[in-house]
Amino acid sequence: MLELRLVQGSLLKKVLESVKDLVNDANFDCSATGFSLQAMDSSHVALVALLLRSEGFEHYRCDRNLSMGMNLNNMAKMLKCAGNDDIVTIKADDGGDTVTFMFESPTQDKIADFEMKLMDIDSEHLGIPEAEFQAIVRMPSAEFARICKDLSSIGDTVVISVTKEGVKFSTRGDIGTANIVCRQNTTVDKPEDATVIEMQEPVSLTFALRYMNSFTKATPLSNQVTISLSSELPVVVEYKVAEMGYIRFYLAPKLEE
Amino acid sequence: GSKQSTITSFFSKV
Repeated sequence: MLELRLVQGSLLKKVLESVKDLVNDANFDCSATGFSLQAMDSSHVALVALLLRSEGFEHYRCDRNLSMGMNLNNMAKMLKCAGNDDIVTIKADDGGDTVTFMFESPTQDKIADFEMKLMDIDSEHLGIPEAEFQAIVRMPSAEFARICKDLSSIGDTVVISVTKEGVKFSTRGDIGTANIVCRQNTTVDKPEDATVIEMQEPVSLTFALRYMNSFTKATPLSNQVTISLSSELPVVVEYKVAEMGYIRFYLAPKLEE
Repeated sequence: GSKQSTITSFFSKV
């Protein structure tokens, strides 16, 4: 038996909106630690890892580890029916073939339940090693989204370079080139407006902008995004999910042949 | 030219 009650139901709505276009079907894993998901896009270029820790739920009951295969588009359709202020409860029986999403309005005057069919998904779970990154950039998530959107109107790939000057996002296309440099800036009124660059050594990697743009659909989840880079490793683009966890997108680089 | 790598070439199955 599984019963997870999330007062801030809008978080789950936002999570689904940020992954549904990247991944079609995925297994949600439920354990004492929390509600999690790891899945790759169909071409295995990007991987998403979500964790919502059990402590972040108002009520968290998970009698035994459960893996629930869901079509993320269908799940997003159901969660769209929840109001932004609604409390969302996820319920499932061990061995059952459905999951129920219950939506309660804050004043308890409207209660809805949506039952969705589960599916069997063969998914491979990948071990993600703890990495030492050459550079970690923390910046406003809206700024990062703007940069990815702007650059994708010029080119298909972005070169992200971190030096002591700052972080540079560059692209080139048929019509020309573009370079955007963001410098460290910690003298801001609000901490969420800061740009912080921790560099162990300079690093420069190339990525497909199409995927970066897809990751920025998680922007409503967090004011800040963290971009972690190491030579010839997938970049990690992380958005915190309130105080309860994170959504991390891994993107494999384009490498010189 | 550059070639798109895949996640599975960096992370292995567990």
